[in-house]
This record gives sequence, C-alpha cells and structure tokens, in this order.
Amino acid sequence: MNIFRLTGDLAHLIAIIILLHKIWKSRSCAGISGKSQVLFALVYTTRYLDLVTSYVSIYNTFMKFVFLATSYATIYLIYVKFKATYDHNHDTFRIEFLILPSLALALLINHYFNFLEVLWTFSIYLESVAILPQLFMVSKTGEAESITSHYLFALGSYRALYILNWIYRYATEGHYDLIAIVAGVVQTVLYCDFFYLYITKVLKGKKLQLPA
Amino acid sequence: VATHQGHDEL
Repeated sequence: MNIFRLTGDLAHLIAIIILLHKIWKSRSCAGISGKSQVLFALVYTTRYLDLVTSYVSIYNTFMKFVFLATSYATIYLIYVKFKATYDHNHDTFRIEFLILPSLALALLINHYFNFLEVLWTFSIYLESVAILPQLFMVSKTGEAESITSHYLFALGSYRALYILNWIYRYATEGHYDLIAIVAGVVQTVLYCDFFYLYITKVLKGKKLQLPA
Repeated sequence: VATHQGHDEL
C-alpha cells in the first residue's frame, strides 16, 4: 500500500458515494447511464470472485464488499426505485459491443488460463471501457449536471492514481502487471477529453456543456 | 512480475 494506491481507492469510493448521494437526494437518476452501472457491477462481480479463494487483507476484503454492494445498490436505484426518472432514451450504447470483445480478449491474452484468472482479466478489460455508455450519454445530451461531472472526475482520477501506484510499485518492488497497466492507461485516456472540459469549465463554475 | 496466486489490488 502506498499513497497513490490509497488516494486512488479513496477517489473510487468518493465517486460511488457522490453518485449514490446524488440519486438519493434528488430522487432521480436523470443523466446517469444505467448501462455503465450494469457494466461496473459485472466488473466487480467477475473480479472479486477471488473473495472466496484468496485473502489479501481486511482492507481489501472490506473494499471489495463495499464496491460489490454499492454497485448493486446503484442498479437497484436506477432500474427499480427511481425507474421513472431513468433517461433510457439517451442511454442507447450497445453494451454487447464492449462485453463480447472484452471476453474474447480475456480468453486470448491473460496471465494464466483458468476460470478465475480469465474472469479477472475480463473484468480489467471491461472496466477500461465501462464508462463509454455514460460518456456517450453525456455527448448525446450535450451536457452533464455539475454533480455528474464531479462523479466522473473522481471515477476517472482513480485509475490515473493507480498508474502512479504502478510506477511506484515497479520502482520500489519491481512489481508490474502489464494487463492491468495497459488497460488502466486505456481507461484513463478515455477520460482525458472529459478531464479537459472539467478543468476548463466545471471548476470555473460553468456547466459542462459540449460545443454544438 | 505479476503473481498468479491472486491479485492484491482492487
């Protein structure tokens, strides 16, 4: 554990709390892509199956439970409790175009060919692109509420901080995991355009609005 | 090098 990893995890946790709090307080999930949230639940479910096979630390186990529980809670809020506010007309990204290639790639490029390892690899690949339905939705409507922007910024920062953590770990332990690193870089790059808009607009008090 | 015995990150 190092400062980059810890702040990365905290950014991830803050993102989830911002999202749940926004939906709960406004009693609405307008502007939120249910499809991205379904992909995140699939990511955590396939990655954290190792909860039953390998123990790392209390911290790891606790965070895995939190990520799993909150991802399913988010899906419940979007598809059940506040279903009437779900903007499904704008949430039209075809998620099979992300799931199937991630699965195919996980079967082809992995560290070790067994059930848990392929699912772990699938979760890494899928996570790198899981935000696309949400970014697609923002681009379709041409705008995002400030709170949704804060959510996206925290969520994007998490993997960027993990990249610093991987550099640090390589320097101090000689540890590296190419699959996680390449996917993490792809994931962070997908947020770059958003980061630019966030810094130049949202932080200056303006609404995130895309040029027409 | 990645360990195959389990992943220690989230």
